[in-house]
Amino acid sequence: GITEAQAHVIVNNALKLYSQDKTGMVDFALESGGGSILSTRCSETYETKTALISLFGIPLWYFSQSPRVVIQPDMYPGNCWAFRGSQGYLVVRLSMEVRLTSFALEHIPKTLSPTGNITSAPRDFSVYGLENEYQEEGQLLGQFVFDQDGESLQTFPVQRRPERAFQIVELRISSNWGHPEYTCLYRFRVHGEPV
Amino acid sequence: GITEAQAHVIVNNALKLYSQDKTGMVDFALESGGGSILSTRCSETYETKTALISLFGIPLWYFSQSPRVVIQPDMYPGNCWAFRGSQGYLVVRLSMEVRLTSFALEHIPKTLSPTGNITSAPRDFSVYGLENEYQEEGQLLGQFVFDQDGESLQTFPVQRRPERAFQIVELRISSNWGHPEYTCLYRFRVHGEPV
Amino acid sequence: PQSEGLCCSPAQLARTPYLVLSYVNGPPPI
Repeated sequence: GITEAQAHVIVNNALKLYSQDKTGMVDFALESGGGSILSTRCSETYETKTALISLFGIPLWYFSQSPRVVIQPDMYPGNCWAFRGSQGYLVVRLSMEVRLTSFALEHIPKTLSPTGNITSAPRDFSVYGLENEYQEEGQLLGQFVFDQDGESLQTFPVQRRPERAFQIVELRISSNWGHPEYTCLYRFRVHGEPV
Repeated sequence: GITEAQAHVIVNNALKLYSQDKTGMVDFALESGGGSILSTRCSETYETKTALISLFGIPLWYFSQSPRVVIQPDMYPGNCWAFRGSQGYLVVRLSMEVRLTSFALEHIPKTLSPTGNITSAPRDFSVYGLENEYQEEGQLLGQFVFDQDGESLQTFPVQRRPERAFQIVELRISSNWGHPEYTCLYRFRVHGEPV
Repeated sequence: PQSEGLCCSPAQLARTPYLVLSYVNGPPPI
């Protein structure tokens, strides 16, 4: 058995880790930290023309989330980038050149989804290191599966330890969990050792 | 006594629930999830003309929070919708038609209020289900009291289980905890089972 | 009195100086 003091230590350490972006690890893709979206290649934002912004009764435009939200930490339902279909690409420039060690994908938990499911979540995906943003086929760093029955935040270590560092990574989603029209990306994180 | 492993499980489960919008329940009023503010009926935003926005030294306009913040998750002091007096109305369109089960009101804790009190918090309130946004008297789902000495987030089960589902609800505040000029609403949540 | 609140039309939001967001074509992608 543990003492009350030990319990307090456990709780405080858990809260401390949680407050450190839940992982205590640098996310080199984070926009506020210097990351940026370079391209979505040929994937297109799923435009639903559903969120109408008006002022004084005059309709102004339809709002939809841009790919930038994938490197922003807001995880509330709807704050995701939706691309048409189940195949999408995201080219991200990291805040610095990094020897990549792991990636993370995050999605809302099923409990918070109004539909009760997360069929729009990505399923099979791969990550490539690019030498420059125009490179068509970069170095494959791993092929992974985001598990819809797993944790909200899932981390994946690189499968092939790259010999070089990269400042540009490409996230390729190749399937989702069943949504026929779009796939939603909430957050993608990149971890590693800075050069 | 409990073991260290059991303590870790307790803490991790608590953090998991906390990370799920604190409740692990869908909030059908949440704006990013598809909820929207339809109307404030006769209540008016309390305009203090206190937050002045300027550019290059040129004053542009006075900023005040719109009713939309009541269905947004930011809970920092000041991020509330203030209406004049202590009687206010908010008509909310949910993200879908829902068999309503409970509602929640959230206010900043006294510990974070610069004044040391939360007299601007709502006190007596009621919630109605509306068939359409023009309906004047909807179906009363319950009359409740937000306790200024209670938790920051208070959840209230519906008092009369409605036979039908609703997509529009009306929140009516009829008193506050003493502030003579305005009442502040931080967040209103709506829970239930989607149809 | 509660009925005081019924004197205004629901279009009141249109006269406020805020950007109004309304969902017109179903829910957003989630």
